[in-house]
Amino acid sequence: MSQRDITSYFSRV
Amino acid sequence: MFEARLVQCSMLKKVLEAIKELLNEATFDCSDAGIQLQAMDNSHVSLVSLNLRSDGFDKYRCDRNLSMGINLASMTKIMKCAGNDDVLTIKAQDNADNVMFMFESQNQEKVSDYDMKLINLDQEHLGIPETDYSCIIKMPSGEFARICRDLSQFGESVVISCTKEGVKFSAAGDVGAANIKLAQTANVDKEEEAVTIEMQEPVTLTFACRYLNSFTKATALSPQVQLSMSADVPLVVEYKIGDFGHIRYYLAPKIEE
Repeated sequence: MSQRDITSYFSRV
Repeated sequence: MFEARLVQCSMLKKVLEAIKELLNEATFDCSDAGIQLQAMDNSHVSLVSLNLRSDGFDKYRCDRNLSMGINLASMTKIMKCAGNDDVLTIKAQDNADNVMFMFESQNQEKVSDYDMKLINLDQEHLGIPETDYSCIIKMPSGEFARICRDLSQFGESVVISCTKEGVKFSAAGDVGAANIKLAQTANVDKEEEAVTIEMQEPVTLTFACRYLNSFTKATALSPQVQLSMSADVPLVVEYKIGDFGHIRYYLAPKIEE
């Protein structure tokens, strides 16, 4: 299993 | 001018406990609406979102929006100097480079003030989309903390699997395997002891134990915790904070390589 990065789900504002 | 007064300063102590394991520093954004904080942990796996509404405070004044960059270890040192029953007032001037914490004992015979330097933080802000979650689990926060603690002995990851029958937490590793199943409670005397599940579709996701355990540092803030899950999106772990608002933790799932 690999850990996803939270920034890959939410857009930068 | 910013000024916020809190009769029970224990709430802020608990908030600090709930964030200081994940974050070294954070920006407290103060506006007329209240105090907001959004920050990712160092490894960008989780995100903390705190909302304290102005109407929860005993007195609240914020003439101009103010972003206070705070070293949480420094703030912890200061908050340790406050008694749980002390009345807290936080004060800052517009564009100030420091913030003042004033603690007054209930009988007003002891008044202390601590001035703390603010820091400049260049933090990324993330937009969190509104999501209709497939499963929303509400359960006693102490039970969730216990499950996370127990399962972290067995592996680095916890699999959370939610169906309409209930929710299952599983971990496996060198010692063996562990499974904890919780069914919805049929009858409970106290609402805060209930386990409830709202399910549109069953969901199974895997998360790092370490972060879940850090989130449970918020247990003292609320008797209940809410877990919201949908396939392939971050888990939301939410603790309500009395009349103030909430703290939410978002955690990116682990996925197959």
